[in-house]
Amino acid sequence: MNAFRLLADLTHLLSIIILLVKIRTTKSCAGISLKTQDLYVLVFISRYLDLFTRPLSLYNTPFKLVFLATSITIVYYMRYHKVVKQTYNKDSDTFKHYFLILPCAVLAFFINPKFTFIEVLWSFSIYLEAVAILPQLVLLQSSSNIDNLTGNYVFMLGAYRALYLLNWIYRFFAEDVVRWIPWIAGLVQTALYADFFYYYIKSWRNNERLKLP
Amino acid sequence: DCYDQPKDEL
Repeated sequence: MNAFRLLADLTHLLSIIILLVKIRTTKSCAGISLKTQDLYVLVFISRYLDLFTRPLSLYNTPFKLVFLATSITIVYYMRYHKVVKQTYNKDSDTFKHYFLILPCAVLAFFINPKFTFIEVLWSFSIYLEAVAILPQLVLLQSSSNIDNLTGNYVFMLGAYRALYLLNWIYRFFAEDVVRWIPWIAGLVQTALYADFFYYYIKSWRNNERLKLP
Repeated sequence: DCYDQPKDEL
């Protein structure tokens, strides 16, 4: 465990809390992509299957349970809550996210640490997480005004994986740990946020509303 | 192709 890793996980947790606060307090999920949330549920389920097979960890296990519970709760709210589901931008959330699942599954089938059920699904979840934000970024581009909580949510979500990259750099030098699969997927994932980061920081610096081209 | 790595990260 190192500071980058701890900060990364807390940032990830914070992003989910921001989203839950937004949905619960404003009773609205306007600007949030349900497709991205669906993908995150898939990411967490396929990644945390080892909850039942590997020894529990005081640190990881609570986080895994919280990530699973919150991501499922968010999808539940957006699909079934009578008030919230009315505010979902169904006609703007148009990304064909099913086209993301198959390539990740095929890639995981061929590129994985070990050809076992758990490891292939773990690799699938790593690849899927890298692209899961795409529907959300596409939805933001079509949103006329992005509310602060949504902007902060996406920013934290991107920042957490960037912090994981620092954690991997640290572990490479300090513990000689090499992990190609999460490294490359994490780089792709963070790169996808690059333009969002640029506009987010620009709007924060000029103290104006966030607007994506 | 990677060796079996412990899943100690989230």
